[in-house]
Amino acid sequence: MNIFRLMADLAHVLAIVILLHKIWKSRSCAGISGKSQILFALVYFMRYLDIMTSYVSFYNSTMKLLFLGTSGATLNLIYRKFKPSYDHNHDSFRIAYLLVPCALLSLFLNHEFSVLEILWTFSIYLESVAILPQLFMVAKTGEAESITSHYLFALGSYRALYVCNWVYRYIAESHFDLIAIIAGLVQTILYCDFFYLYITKVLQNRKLQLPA
Amino acid sequence: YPGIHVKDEL
Repeated sequence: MNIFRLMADLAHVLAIVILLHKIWKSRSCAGISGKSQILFALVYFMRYLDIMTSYVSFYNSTMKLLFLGTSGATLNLIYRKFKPSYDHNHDSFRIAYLLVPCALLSLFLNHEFSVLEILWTFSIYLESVAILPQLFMVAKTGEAESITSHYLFALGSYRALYVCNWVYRYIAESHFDLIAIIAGLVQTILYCDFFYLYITKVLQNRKLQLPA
Repeated sequence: YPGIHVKDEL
């Protein structure tokens, strides 16, 4: 565990806390893509199946359970408790366009052709693009609430910090996982446009509004 | 890859 990795995980937890707090406080999930949240839930479920087969540390298992639990809770808030506020007309990204290529890619580009390994690889590929329905929704409505922007910034920072962690681990431990690194880079690149808008607008107390 | 691929991350 290095500082980048710790900060990454904290940013990830912060993102989840911001999202749940926003929905709970406003009693509304307006502006949040349920489809991105479905994809994230799928990502955690596929990746953390190994919680039963391999033990890394107490920290590791706790975080896995936290991500599984909170993603289930988020889906419950969006699709049950606050369903009337869910903006499904603007959440129109077709997730099959992400699921099918990720599934095919994980069958061909993996570390080992075994069920758990392919599911892990699928989750890594899917995570890298899972935010697209949310970004698509922001682009479609042309704006995002500040709190949604904070959520996206924390969530994007998490994988960017993992990239720093991988550089550190490559130098310090000669450890690297090419699949995770490339997918992590793709994931981070997808947020770049948003990061730019966040820094130039939201941090200056302006609403995130896209140019028409 | 075996040996390199340790899944100790989240």
